[in-house]
Amino acid sequence: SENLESLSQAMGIMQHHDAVTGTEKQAVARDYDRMLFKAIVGAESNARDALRSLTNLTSGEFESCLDLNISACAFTQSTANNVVVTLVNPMAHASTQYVRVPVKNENYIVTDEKGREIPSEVVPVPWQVLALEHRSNGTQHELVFRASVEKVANFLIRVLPSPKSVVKNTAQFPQEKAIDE
Amino acid sequence: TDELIVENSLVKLTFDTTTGGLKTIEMNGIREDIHQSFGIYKGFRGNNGEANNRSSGAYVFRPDGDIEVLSSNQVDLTFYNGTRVKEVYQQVNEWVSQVIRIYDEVNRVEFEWLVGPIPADDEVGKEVITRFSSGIASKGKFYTDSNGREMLERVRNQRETFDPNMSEAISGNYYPVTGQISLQDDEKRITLLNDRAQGGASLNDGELELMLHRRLLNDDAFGVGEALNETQFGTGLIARGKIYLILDEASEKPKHAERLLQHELDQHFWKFFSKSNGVPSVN
Repeated sequence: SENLESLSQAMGIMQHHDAVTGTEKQAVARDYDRMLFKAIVGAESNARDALRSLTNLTSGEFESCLDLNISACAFTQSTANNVVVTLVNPMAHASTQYVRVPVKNENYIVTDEKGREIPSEVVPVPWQVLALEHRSNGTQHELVFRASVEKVANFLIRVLPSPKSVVKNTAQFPQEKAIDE
Repeated sequence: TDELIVENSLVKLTFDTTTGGLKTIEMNGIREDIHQSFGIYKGFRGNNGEANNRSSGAYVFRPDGDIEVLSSNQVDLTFYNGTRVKEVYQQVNEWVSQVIRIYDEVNRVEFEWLVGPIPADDEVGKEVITRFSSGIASKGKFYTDSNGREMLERVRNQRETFDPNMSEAISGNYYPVTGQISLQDDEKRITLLNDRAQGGASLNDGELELMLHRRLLNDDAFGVGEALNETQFGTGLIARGKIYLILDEASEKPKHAERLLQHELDQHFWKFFSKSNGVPSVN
């Protein structure tokens, strides 16, 4: 309850017009950042407890990656193991959405709870989006697959030992420049 | 060839490979010439002594002169041709780039923009926008959401209940966009959905623009007491976000698909990661 109350309070403060529009002082922006980060991390343990109860993965870490929006995830970067991604749909109706998970450039297979293979592909993140001169990032690719979720759904991302088949599926324009490079 | 065609079962995009720019979009049985560009408004720098000498700052958008369009020169273009997702990477300049993507069986176009760090070595504050230009005869009308709720009609250079002073014609036509902005004529409708609160406008018929990122060097004296100049990493911030575009037939009411998409953008799936060799089931 303490964790949820803390997140509730932080979200309440974030309704202030300065937080919505970004017209707060820089020091206040940093304080909002600190407050919201602390509240989210606290509430992650509630989510973990709930998901351990809602699934049969009783020892699951159920970690969040708060940098997914910038194509970075420490969890998938650090592990060479198979990973389960648990999707929670916060809407009041079923939804189908494409999911992007930052990964290394490996050969993966994605399966749903019934063991059925879900079509997926590994897409390179363009270098300018990675902004490598501004941050380090070991996950320079994203695994993309389509997921249909009613409320909670699990998908297993398995690393295959076989080498990735080399398919050239990028092209650069104008062509002359690509040849020069 | 001088054209790059990127298409799936629902959406077809055509790019001009000589300029690197978007040319046309086809979806929902409608084809429209849509050109996208990025531009800079220089932030006005004043002494804040009088109203007409107030600087552009956190609270107030006061461009100094007209827009400077960035993408009129060569845009570098790279195409990723996947089976489920097709992506076009556009490098506009050293600090503006974009990924345009279409997903299989998804009826929209995604623009993932990346802007920053905005250079300020020339001592000029800059406010970066993206603009979508089409041939749609919108006759000065466009629509913005009311804090995520109903769509409100906006008329260029007008207000509903009074005669406005439009001496600042650019910022005077900017409105808050927290969910979507659209325009239409009798046949076609373009809707842009954003992932964060932004300023938006339709400064010419058929055009929609959204403010993406700002870096300003003066306080506007409206209370914050400092310039909107975030330099904690030494160089200014990099901002990254998404705009979704839907081209559809005109409608008197907002489309169901647009409203549903707005919910999906705000409430996308939460992702949790665990190490496991088997896939767990939901109890």
